[in-house]
Amino acid sequence: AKRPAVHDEL
Amino acid sequence: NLFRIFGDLSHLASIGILLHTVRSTQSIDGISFKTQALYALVFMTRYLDLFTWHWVSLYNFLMKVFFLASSVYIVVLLQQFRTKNPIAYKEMVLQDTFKIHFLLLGSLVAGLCFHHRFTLLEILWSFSVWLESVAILPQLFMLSKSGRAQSLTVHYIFALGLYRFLYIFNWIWRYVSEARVDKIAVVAGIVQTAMYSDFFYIYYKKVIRGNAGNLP
Repeated sequence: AKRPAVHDEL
Repeated sequence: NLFRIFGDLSHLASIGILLHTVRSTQSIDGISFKTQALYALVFMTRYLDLFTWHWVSLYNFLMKVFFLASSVYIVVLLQQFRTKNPIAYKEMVLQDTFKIHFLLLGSLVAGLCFHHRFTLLEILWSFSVWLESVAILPQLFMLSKSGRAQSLTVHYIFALGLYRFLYIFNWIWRYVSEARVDKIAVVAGIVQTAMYSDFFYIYYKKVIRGNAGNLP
């Protein structure tokens, strides 16, 4: 599983 | 995905319930100022990327602005009771006795230990995630101490807990469909949902089954 590059959640 | 949308809507609803009730009844009975101040700090430290041109989407931008503005507005609104209704304000302060410096210190340590990158923004982001996971504790502590809950507080906490609960399904969804996982958010999110589990049980007994009575 890849780690998120940007925080796209709130 | 739907879990995420309904999670965010539930989060919006919790703020709406709080704002509407405080403004229309002019009462702050049962609300923890400390929890609200912690949420304001959570959003202030998490959404600093608003100022770094890190564009995600219009939805993301508008929600961030809303959560940031509403959390600060709630703190200001509660502070106005200091002069507007000093008796009610004093009553709240006397009940709001949870020691939050442990939460702040613990979140800071967790933020320094677990983060995606060792930069100021990323450490503050991680701090905010850990702090959000425990920010409801002063409110739950107040609720359990008073032994009775205003329907406002109960619905507010329920909507907030539902938001966290739905986010867990959102992460499962994203793990399956995008192979994406944010370990920090997931672990902190599970911790946070666990904080609400006792409350959900009480809510189920009290509201859904209609058992009036005191909270344990």
